[in-house]
Amino acid sequence: ELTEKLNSIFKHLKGRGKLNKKNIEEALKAIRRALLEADVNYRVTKKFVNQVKERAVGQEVLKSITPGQMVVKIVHDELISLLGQETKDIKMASQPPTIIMMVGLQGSGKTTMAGKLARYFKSKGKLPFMIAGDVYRPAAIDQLQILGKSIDVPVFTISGSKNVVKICQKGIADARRQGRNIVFIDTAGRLHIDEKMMDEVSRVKKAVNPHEILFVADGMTGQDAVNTAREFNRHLEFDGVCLTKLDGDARGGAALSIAQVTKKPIKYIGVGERLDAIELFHPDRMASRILG
Amino acid sequence: IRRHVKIDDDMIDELEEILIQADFGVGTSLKIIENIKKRIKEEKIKESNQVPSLLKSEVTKILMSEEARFGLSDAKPHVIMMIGVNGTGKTTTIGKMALRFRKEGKKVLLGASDTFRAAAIEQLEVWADRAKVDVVRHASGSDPASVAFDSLKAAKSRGTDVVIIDTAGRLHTNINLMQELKKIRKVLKKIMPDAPHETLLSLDATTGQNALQQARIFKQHLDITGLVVTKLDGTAKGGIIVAIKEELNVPVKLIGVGEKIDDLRDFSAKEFAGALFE
Ligand SMILES: Nc1nc2c(ncn2[C@@H]2O[C@H](COP(=O)(O)OP(=O)(O)OP(=O)(O)O)[C@@H](O)[C@H]2O)c(=O)[nH]1
Ligand SMILES: Nc1nc2c(ncn2[C@@H]2O[C@H](COP(=O)(O)OP(=O)(O)OP(=O)(O)O)[C@@H](O)[C@H]2O)c(=O)[nH]1
Ligand SMILES: [Mg+2]
Ligand SMILES: [Mg+2]
Repeated sequence: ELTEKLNSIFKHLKGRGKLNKKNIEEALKAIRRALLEADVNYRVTKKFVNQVKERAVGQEVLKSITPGQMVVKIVHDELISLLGQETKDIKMASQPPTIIMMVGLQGSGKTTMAGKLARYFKSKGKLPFMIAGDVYRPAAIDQLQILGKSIDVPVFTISGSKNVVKICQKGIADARRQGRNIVFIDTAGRLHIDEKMMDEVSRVKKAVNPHEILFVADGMTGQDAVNTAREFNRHLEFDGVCLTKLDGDARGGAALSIAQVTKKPIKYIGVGERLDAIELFHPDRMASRILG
Repeated sequence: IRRHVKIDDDMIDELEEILIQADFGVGTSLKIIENIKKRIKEEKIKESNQVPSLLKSEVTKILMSEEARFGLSDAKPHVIMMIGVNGTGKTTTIGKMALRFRKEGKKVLLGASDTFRAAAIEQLEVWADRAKVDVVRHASGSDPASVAFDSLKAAKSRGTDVVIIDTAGRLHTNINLMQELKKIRKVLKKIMPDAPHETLLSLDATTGQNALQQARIFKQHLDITGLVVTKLDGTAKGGIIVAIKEELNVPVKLIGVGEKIDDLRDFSAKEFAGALFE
């Protein structure tokens, strides 16, 4: 693991030495390798390692810790500052309902996350409502309806309609009529390079003006995370990110890639298939996970 | 690579960037680059425009496999079990395979052994309907192994050519769920000792290094005969399959290139290697 590797690199730098360019080169190589193996993007890693180098060179090695521990601390702090603040929950709109739109690639966990967030906000005293905006995937509407039923949250759908904009508009009007104050729009999984589908979700944004657009990404995503996040952000200017399936053993480097490339906050993480398996994002925990 | 005329450190760095960004992983990328450097020396290559073909041949070499043919055995029925992590495209791939086999004149039966996830059975039923094949299902929440058992029993009595068992997505880190898959296998073997004749692990092309760990653990528990790499119609390259082939010798048999029923292709090592530079 990284701390041990760095300790062995620095074992000849005794006592009150300083970190200099020479002894840090090997350490930077080890850090770079650790980040790439954790799925942090190649270019994001390059930039990050340079930032660490700038902070580390010339640093006094404190008596109480080893040079290796010192470098790990610099890396850890640098990661946390890039991963963003502790989550601020979704802010309620001044005029209800608060509208949240879930977007992302196929299979990333949007529908499940919509259910999780609806359940979470219901437990906080809100009146959630869900809109079945995926008119393509077989049984997607059934899936959302079953989740809704399991938490006693209404799900809006227009049977047979393929007009996603209309479904969302009618759904929000229905939510208002029923006095619901937070609405989750589930959308179909789509590729960032699919012009027609990216246009659809842009049109939904224009038509219903969501207060929050959440980009839902799979926590085990590799190098491609920068491409998808960048493109979704370019089309939609999303407000936050949800990272799913972090109950597995993926290191989750996609978190750093996405944070670095979009500068948007990671808000929630999925840690299981059940609707209660959702947590607020903690940058320090994510940093430790990425470093392995 | 085209920008450089001679082969130098910058060009080697550029190679490394291509491989790592294609999810090859650090270890595999370094190994391939060492092989390329060796060949450059041995074959006295001076022009950098020759390097892409070196890379393609090195990657193709690793990925070529005689067992990579996807087809049916003589078993009647031939049983295929589909496994993999959540959301990787198992159910959709089964729909695609079902149509392919039916078009080849085979009698196909699907087994809805994902009895856990919301609307999983309904989803498979839509695909069965689209492919015009039958599906065996129980109530949601019933025992996945009993659905698999009944599917194979029905297939035997109906003279079905191929049975495809859909299973719920699961993380390789969940021991209980890995045990559940083993139970499904055991139950199939009660009817046919050689079943399942094919166990396919689905991998999402966007998955990074964790795909290697997935393959390791699923293989350790279930003896996988092939991989299906899905969502290659996106921008992810799926390079991790090279490390998987090298370490575990599991070949990629099929790739998913879209969400429609005919978006299924046989894996071609040459095409995969060629796509690395796109
Ligand atoms: N283990 C685990 N599984 C998850 C998590 N979130 C979602 N899943 C599972 O991942 C699979 C895909 O989830 P969905 O919610 O259908 O994903 P989606 O983004 O709506 O998929 P599409 O609508 O097809 O794009 C399902 O099997 C979910 O149960 C998570 O945090 N952990
Ligand atoms: N673009 C693209 N999408 C795909 C491909 N294969 C599957 N999908 C999509 O990925 C999503 C998940 O597919 P499923 O078939 O439900 O995946 P699964 O592995 O059965 O999911 P679980 O049963 O929940 O684990 C759906 O939106 C599919 O349409 C592919 O090759 N390309
Ligand atoms: Mg969905
Ligand atoms: Mg499925």
